[in-house]
Amino acid sequence: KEKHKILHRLLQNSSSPVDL
Amino acid sequence: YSSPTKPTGNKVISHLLMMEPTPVCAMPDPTTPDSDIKTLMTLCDLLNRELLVVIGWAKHIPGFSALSLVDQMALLQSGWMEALILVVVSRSLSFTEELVFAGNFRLDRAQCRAAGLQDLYTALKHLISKYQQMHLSPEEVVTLKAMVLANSDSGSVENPEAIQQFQDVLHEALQDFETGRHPGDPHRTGKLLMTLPLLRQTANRAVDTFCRLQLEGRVPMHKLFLEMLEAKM
Repeated sequence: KEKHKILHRLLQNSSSPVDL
Repeated sequence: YSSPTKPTGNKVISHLLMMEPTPVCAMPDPTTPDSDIKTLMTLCDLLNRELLVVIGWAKHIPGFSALSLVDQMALLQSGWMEALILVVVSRSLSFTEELVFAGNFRLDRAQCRAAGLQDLYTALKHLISKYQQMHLSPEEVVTLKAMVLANSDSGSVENPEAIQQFQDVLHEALQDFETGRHPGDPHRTGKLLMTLPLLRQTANRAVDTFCRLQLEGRVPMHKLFLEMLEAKM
């Protein structure tokens, strides 16, 4: 995770789940 | 590449269409004189921003955000280039010679050759021509784009059942859409799924190309793009 910290941070920010 | 004119009849695909991001524009550095390196710099910068858009967009795919963070990362790290390739393919569908990376950034064969992107040009043209022959629709583009993340075959997923369910929802949406839109071609869903190996092969070619550019050190690359490239190495 440390190695992929930008992706990790981007995904953690304001995830809005979609439920259809 | 026609605009969707009829209701899709499928709520997953309608949602994906609604969530399609605004196209990104190329931003060539006005202080750098035109050269092959400038072309590559513009391309790498554009793809980095496009990658950021793909990551933000993935959160809107029905079911994606319900996956664990580890699995979301695994799918994106495996499938990001395939999603980017589909973005370029969809923009290039109505062009015969050029690759349309952005509305204001199109490259023809000669420009690609000069920039050392000849292999990538050939691979992309092959894929584009296949989709042109199939008259790929915007609904199919968005569904395939979601599918390449769901089907990215990452070796390090936590919950394979959840990912299978995520794939099934998209598969069912595509099948449902094709039944309504192409009733005379019962094999269309299968034909589309059978393009996925060529799409992956093209994405692998693109990854190889950018890894080579990175190793040569001629083009500065953004941290996110490098991080995602490293995940593919």
